[in-house]
Amino acid sequence: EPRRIALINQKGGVGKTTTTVNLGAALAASGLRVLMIDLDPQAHLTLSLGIDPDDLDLSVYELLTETGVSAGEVVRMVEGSPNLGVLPAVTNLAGVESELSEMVATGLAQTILRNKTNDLVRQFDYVLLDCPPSLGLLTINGLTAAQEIIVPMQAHFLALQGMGKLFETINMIRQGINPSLTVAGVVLCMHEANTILASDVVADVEGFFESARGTALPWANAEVYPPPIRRNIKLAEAPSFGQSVLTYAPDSNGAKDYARLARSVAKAAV
Amino acid sequence: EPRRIALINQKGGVGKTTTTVNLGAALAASGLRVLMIDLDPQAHLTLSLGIDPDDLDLSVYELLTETGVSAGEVVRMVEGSPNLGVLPAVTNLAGVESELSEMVATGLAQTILRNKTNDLVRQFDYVLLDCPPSLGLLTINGLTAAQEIIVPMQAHFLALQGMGKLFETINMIRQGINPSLTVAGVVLCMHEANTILASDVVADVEGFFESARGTALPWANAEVYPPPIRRNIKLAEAPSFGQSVLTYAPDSNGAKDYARLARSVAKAAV
Ligand SMILES: Nc1ncnc2c1ncn2[C@@H]1O[C@H](COP(=O)(O)OP(=O)(O)OP(=O)(O)O)[C@@H](O)[C@H]1O
Ligand SMILES: Nc1ncnc2c1ncn2[C@@H]1O[C@H](COP(=O)(O)OP(=O)(O)OP(=O)(O)O)[C@@H](O)[C@H]1O
Ligand SMILES: [Mg+2]
Ligand SMILES: [Mg+2]
Repeated sequence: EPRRIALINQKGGVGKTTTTVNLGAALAASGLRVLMIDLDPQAHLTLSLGIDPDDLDLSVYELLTETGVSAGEVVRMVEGSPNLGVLPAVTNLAGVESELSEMVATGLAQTILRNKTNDLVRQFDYVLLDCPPSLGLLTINGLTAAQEIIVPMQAHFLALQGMGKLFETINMIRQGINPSLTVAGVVLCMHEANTILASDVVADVEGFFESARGTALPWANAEVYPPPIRRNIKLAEAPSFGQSVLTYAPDSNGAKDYARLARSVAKAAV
Repeated sequence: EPRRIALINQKGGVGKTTTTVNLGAALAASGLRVLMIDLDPQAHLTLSLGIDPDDLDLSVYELLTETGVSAGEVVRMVEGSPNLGVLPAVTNLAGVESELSEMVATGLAQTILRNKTNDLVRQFDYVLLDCPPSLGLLTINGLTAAQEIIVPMQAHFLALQGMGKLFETINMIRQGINPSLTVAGVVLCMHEANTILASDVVADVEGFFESARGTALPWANAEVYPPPIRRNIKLAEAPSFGQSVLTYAPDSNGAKDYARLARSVAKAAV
């Protein structure tokens, strides 16, 4: 049974895709088999792995909208990384919400991804789902196909504002379609460690998790994963070469931080 | 007749709100009357001005959905800034897309904001519309209520990927609902000036604009505005105090960069 983790934050540009690629690559480098799923019509995860969405005949879009398509037909191994597979996205994913709208009431539209990937995921140790910056149907599919959530975030004031709404949605999903959903933790991205703002925001988040300990809330056992991921230009450059930072710049702070993060995440396995 | 400028980029977290607040404050500081309009259900512009969206009886939401509500009733002056007004947002704005769906075919849903603000905007020299990270109905209202577009962006690889789609939408709007729409330019946000990545991306954007010179394309006269806005923690802290960086940290690089940007933008007035 693999660990299935959705990378979620409805705020844009906080590091969801960067964390999916590099946490995934770091886990794979340690010998684990990792499947990454791109649920974003922007297809940034797909692009970051050197795949051109315009060249794809089979993607998450066909998987969600065509009953005959199986996950085994869609999955691709990442070049040069034996333990790393991906279900890639295409821009047509943007249309999925309207196409599946009639299946929402029955709960079918929300669980297609889970149902379609149940077999494939057994070939992996970790499944990482990269979600778009919204709480719409694609993210909901991510939330129902996962058992755990990691929230990448920037330790900024406006980031805290969105957390309330995000956690409200997670709580609703847990009471509704996915009772096994928990929040594993937060990854601090693009972190500026020696600023008052960052330490204030981190203290807020840690306090929020502390006050949930011993309750039945989905984040009762959540943590702020060490280490924070420092700002590092190599992390922004790697996607333009279609590589993770681990292969693009193995000695960089970006590679080191994500390698350490992978150990924290793996250690926290329930 | 005021200059009406929409701050647009469907990629999240690139600096749209930060640019709206601080460009607006800098223009106002130079004596111009500036109206800012928050079109984002996240209400980050509203929060950044020290306004609590949960306390609002009248907002852009009521303006768009209730025929009897006028912009004059919704507008608020920003505390301590005589030339600065705002039409604030609330989280209910997220529901506007479904509420107005029946009016989309006639083009009415897309132009409500323009029609409702035509009178009020004459009291201002500049109108800045802060749009959400999407190309949905709220952004479309921003694009039809504006005559010019400024695209805040980060000089990163994935940022370029989204530009194509964004400009395609702008071109469609210009051929459809708003023939007077032009792209005034790009603001480089969170800029890391001495990196190869940044200079490559900036060169790409400048080349894209160059090749449009003398054509009828909406970006035929677009420029990359000087100066790039450097990363500066003061810009991230100011919202938590409900102030622009110009009042919060007037000697910071953030304040200086946005003051210079305001001069570039004002000079480029058609
Ligand atoms: N630690 C870092 N240092 C430098 N750049 C980073 C870092 N983390 C992410 N970036 C860059 O910041 C930008 C936003 O990151 P990313 O695309 O991962 O965020 P996201 O949350 O997935 O965005 P979206 O909401 O659009 O899906 C990208 O250009 C990425 O390369
Ligand atoms: N030059 C800068 N230096 C430091 N921090 C910045 C800078 N510009 C923006 N930020 C911070 O980066 C984050 C994202 O910026 P902002 O909210 O303005 O982007 P946005 O494009 O409006 O996002 P959204 O797509 O969610 O509306 C915010 O926390 C903001 O305070
Ligand atoms: Mg992403
Ligand atoms: Mg914003």
